[in-house]
Amino acid sequence: RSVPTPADESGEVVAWLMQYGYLPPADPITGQLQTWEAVTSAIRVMQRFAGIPETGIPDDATLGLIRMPRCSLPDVLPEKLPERKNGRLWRKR
Amino acid sequence: RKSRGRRSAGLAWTKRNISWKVKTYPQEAWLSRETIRVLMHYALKVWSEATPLTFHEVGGPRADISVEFLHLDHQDGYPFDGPGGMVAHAFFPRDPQRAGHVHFDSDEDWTFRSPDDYGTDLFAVAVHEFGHSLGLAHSPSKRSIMRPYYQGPVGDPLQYQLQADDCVDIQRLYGSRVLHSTEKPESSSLLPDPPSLPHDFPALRSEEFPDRCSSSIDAVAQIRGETFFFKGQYFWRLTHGRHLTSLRPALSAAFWRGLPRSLGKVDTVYERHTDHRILFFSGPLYWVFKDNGVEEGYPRPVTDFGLPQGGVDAAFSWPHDRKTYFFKGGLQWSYDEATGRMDEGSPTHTALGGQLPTPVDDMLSGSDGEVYVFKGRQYWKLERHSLKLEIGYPRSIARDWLDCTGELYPPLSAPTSPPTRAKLQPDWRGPQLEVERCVCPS
Repeated sequence: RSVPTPADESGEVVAWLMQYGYLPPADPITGQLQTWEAVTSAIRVMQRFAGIPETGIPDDATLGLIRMPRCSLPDVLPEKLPERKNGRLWRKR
Repeated sequence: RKSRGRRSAGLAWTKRNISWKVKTYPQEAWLSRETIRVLMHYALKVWSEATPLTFHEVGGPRADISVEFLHLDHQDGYPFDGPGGMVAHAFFPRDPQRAGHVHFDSDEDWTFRSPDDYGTDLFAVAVHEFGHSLGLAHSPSKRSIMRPYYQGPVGDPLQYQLQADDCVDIQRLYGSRVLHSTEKPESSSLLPDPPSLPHDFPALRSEEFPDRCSSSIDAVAQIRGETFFFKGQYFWRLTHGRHLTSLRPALSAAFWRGLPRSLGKVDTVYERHTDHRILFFSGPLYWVFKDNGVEEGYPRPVTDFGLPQGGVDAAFSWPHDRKTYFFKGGLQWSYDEATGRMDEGSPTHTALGGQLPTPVDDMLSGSDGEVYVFKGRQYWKLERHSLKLEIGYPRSIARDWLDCTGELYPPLSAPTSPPTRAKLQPDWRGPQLEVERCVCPS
């Protein structure tokens, strides 16, 4: 099993990443936690979009942006969510 | 053409004249209602300066863009969070329920001309949000007004101009104002600017020029990638992206220097592929233009080409075989531009005979070799190499090429007596303005 994201440490970051489209919303059916790998790559995408160093961790520059006033529309517009067959997530290559 | 249809259904407004209103104001605010409305006016003006869009404020309940100052959760899926954090949002034109809705967090300290570190500059955020209302998403560019993070005031609303990135993005959706206005064309346009009209030139009166939504067309040409539709003494011009540069036609003789002012109509026009000269034919004469100035020694008789003295109905220069085809009644000639001679055996009975009504008004070869045939207010498309008629034609010239989206007068199928001009001229001023109070924003 993948290591669950230590929610107490970065609940704010994960919520922010989901709010602005960098992470898919948590799965309401399975309640599956976001894996840390997914959070790390989402942070990288957010850092790239913001034009700051892509460290993959919620460093000061990243937290500074996360706490900055902003427009509430997502940065990553919701695309067609990957299809779901017999409970497994199928991602298009 | 199809993409245009898709565009209007998706990312952009199909109309150009967009109404707006401020529906609700923040309860306690530093800024007066008048100031808020003026700032909204200028924030919209920023986008109208880069596009053919125009915005007008309405007092009634219905507006395309409606601005509201709202509190915490206001049931649109994007709850606010008090001071800081999320400050505003707006919905895209493609959003079926919420298109045009623009929401500002009423818990923010909205400011105007305040120090950078105090409050949230309403004008800067409004420009951003109206960018969404017109179809723009967030941008990673640090200079862009569409960057999602609030970066402080953007200076004086009277001076503010969009960054280049934002101009490019919004013009990708709506075209540029310069190409759609009757103001001077941009210096970058391939054809030089038209000369100023001589003082004795008859002034353009609206009742004089033809209505593009109800007229047939005399001639059509693709010149330097732009499409020109000629009618009487006037022409309409479409950009490379096939956007009409102006709803009002331009006077041919004012732009094509050397074309006689008295010329009632043009039979056909084409750009010669060998040297990119532009040839105009009218009755027994033809003119050769280098860019938009006539060459020395013209007009000359069309018999130079071996054509009949009476002139031609239509012509097109086909990049596919580098020949030019002339049409008159049921006959066609093929002319070899390279050798400057008519092909052996010309004229022949036109191949169009069985497929299309002859005589045609004009023909046009598109940039990738397809051929369009125009007659009356309709046009047909011929397949690239076979010149076979494509299915789904005829179609309306006015609707597909000249931006006439409303009801066409008279309807294409039922030929009726030409309606009066008043009926023809659509009312571009938009819905009746119910005025509660006027504020002079500048």
